[in-house]
Amino acid sequence: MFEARLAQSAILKKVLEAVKDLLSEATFECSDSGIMVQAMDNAHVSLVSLNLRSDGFDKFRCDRNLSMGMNITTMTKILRCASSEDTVTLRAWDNPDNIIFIFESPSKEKLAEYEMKLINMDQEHLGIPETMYSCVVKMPSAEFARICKDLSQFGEAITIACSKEGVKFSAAGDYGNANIKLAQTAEVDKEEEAVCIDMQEPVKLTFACRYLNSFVKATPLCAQVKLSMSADVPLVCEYSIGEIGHIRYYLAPKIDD
Amino acid sequence: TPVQNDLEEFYTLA
Repeated sequence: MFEARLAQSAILKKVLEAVKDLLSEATFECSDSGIMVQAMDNAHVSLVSLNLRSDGFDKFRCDRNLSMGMNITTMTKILRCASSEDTVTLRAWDNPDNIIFIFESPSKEKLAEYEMKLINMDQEHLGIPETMYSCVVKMPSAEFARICKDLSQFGEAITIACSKEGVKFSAAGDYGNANIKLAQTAEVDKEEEAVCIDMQEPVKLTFACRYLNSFVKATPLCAQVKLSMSADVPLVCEYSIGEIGHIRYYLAPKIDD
Repeated sequence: TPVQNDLEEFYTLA
């Protein structure tokens, strides 16, 4: 049997909103250690890696490892039926055809059950090696979302250039160009407002706005985002999910032809 | 115009 309970469905609601633009379906790998998802978008340009540790759940039981293929569109619809304060329980039996989502109101007066059919999926796992990145930028997630949105008006791609002076985001198109520079913050009252740059070597990479604008749907999950970059390798854009885990997005850079 | 890379050019299928 598999059963995982979160005291508040808000986290799971936000996770679904953060992946639904990129993934229409995905396999949820459930084991003693928690729930993991690794899936590429249809174009194989980006990858979502989600990790929810079992100790972050209020209750977690997984008698045997399960791979459950889920339709993300349907799952998003189901999670939208939960209030943020509702308790959410995911339940499946061994060799399941279905997964059950149970939402219980804080007063326990309302109990809703939604059953979703599982789908058979071909697993395509990418092996991602541990990488030391030339630049790691930590910055407010809302600021990153704002920059992606603002620069998307100027072109289809955003160039991120990181040096010891700071990080520069730029976009250019037929009607003009724009650039936004962020310096490392000297002193901040609140850690979540800091811009922190850890640079070994300067990096300049270009990425499609479309995907970055999908990644920033994770902004409600965490006040800070971590961008890891090295020359000629995919960007890693990471958001922590409270004390329970993280979501990482990988995005292949654009190259000059 | 820069060309979009594919993720599978960087990581291998496991």
